[in-house]
Amino acid sequence: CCKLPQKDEL
Amino acid sequence: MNVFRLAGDMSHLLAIIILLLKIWKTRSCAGISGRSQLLFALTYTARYLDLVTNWVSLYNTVMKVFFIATSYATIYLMYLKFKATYDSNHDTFRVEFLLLPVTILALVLNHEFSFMEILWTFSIYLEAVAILPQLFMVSKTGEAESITSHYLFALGSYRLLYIFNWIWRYYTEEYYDLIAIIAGVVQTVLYCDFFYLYFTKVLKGKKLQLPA
Repeated sequence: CCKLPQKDEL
Repeated sequence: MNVFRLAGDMSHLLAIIILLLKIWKTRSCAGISGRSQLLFALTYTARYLDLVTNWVSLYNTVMKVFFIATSYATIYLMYLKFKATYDSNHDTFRVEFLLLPVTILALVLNHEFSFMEILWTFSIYLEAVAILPQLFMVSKTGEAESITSHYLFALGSYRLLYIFNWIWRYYTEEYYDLIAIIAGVVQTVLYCDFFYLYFTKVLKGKKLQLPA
């Protein structure tokens, strides 16, 4: 299914 | 990156610098909850393990390394170097009451049942409540030094600014992460009482003292 979005926050 | 996100990160950075400077300059960690600091170290360790798997930017990496390193430096100062000044009698919040529910919640409410994702979720939930031992300590002693209040204000503002960042990102990128948003709102709400006291007392030059 759907790939999680990249985590770019701290 | 938007202005709210950057301001949030800077506020977080400032909080940590204030705390370290306070401990270093006064050679004392009186009034600081070691238990909250241990929870923060656990938070950053669990969340930033992706340093080795996920490259975002130099900014991202530097900040992550800074947050992990300073959280352990704080623990070193509190539990080793300035241990004699650590107010453990007043630092009695039972952290298992936070760790257990947070662990269960992370295992149940997550985006994906994978090792890294559960660690990330755990860290988000844990961060939301990690300040409770510190707030408990302030309420137990009924007061906080001004410098400790400034630290708490900067730390509380950080997640509040992130909420504005999430609103911004929702409208500009259609990006949102419900787990981060709900935990971030909870985290900010926990500071409300403190924010009120900060504005009504500390900023008017008075010491933060709770009514008896």
